[in-house]
Amino acid sequence: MLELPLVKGDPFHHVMEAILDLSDVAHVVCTTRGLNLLAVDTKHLAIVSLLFPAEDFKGYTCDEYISIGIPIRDLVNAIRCGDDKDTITLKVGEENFGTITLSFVSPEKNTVDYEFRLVDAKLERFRLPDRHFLRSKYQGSVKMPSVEFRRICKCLSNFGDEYGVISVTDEDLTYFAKGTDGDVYVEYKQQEEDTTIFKIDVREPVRLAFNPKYLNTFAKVFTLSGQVKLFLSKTHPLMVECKIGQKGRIRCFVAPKVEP
Amino acid sequence: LRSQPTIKSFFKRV
Repeated sequence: MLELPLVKGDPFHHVMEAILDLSDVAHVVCTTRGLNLLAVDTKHLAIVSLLFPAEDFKGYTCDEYISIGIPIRDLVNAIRCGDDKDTITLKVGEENFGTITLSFVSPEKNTVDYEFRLVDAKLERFRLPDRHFLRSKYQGSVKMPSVEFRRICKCLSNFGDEYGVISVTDEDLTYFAKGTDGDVYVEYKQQEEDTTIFKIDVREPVRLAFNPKYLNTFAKVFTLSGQVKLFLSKTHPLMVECKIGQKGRIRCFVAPKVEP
Repeated sequence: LRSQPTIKSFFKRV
């Protein structure tokens, strides 16, 4: 049995809204310890992962291992129909396995229930990078304000949706996007005085090409947190992470474009 | 010039 309390605009809803146009199914695994959501975009170029420990989720109830495929559009449409003040609970029960119920309760105790089928998609689990992997395979990381990151992603995506480059040295971070009519460069210098807001940490310079469209989509989600951290590798996907709550986190991975 | 490996090719399946 699973009961997942949701609020319009919370991280779970936010992630679902963000990936609505990228992916059809969110794979959700719930245990007594918490929730893990994984969604791969339909072109198989990006992954978003949301980790929510039970202690960060007020009212979270799960007494067994539950692995389900949630149709993102159905869920988002239902949440959009609800009122901001409604208490929303996502339920998967033993008696109605194969379906999901989304219950909305207004402050006046009026209720609306949505019931829809779970997606029978084969759950694909990936071994996503742990700290050891990040330390050994990623040559650099950059911490920056999420609002600033979103602004850059929007700017890059507006110029060119298909081809962007991130480069980092121990002195600066640069973004580049190639558009049809022009290019855009954005450069950030490492500030020596204040490294709490913007901090570059590199073992060696890294340059990687990527598709700006995906970063722009995920950047919206990262504004749920004040800061984002980018992990850059010469051989592995670009990873962007933000912390949610006490121990939760959202991560996205964008496949690098291979340059000659 | 801009070939694109899939994201899945970078991760092992569990």
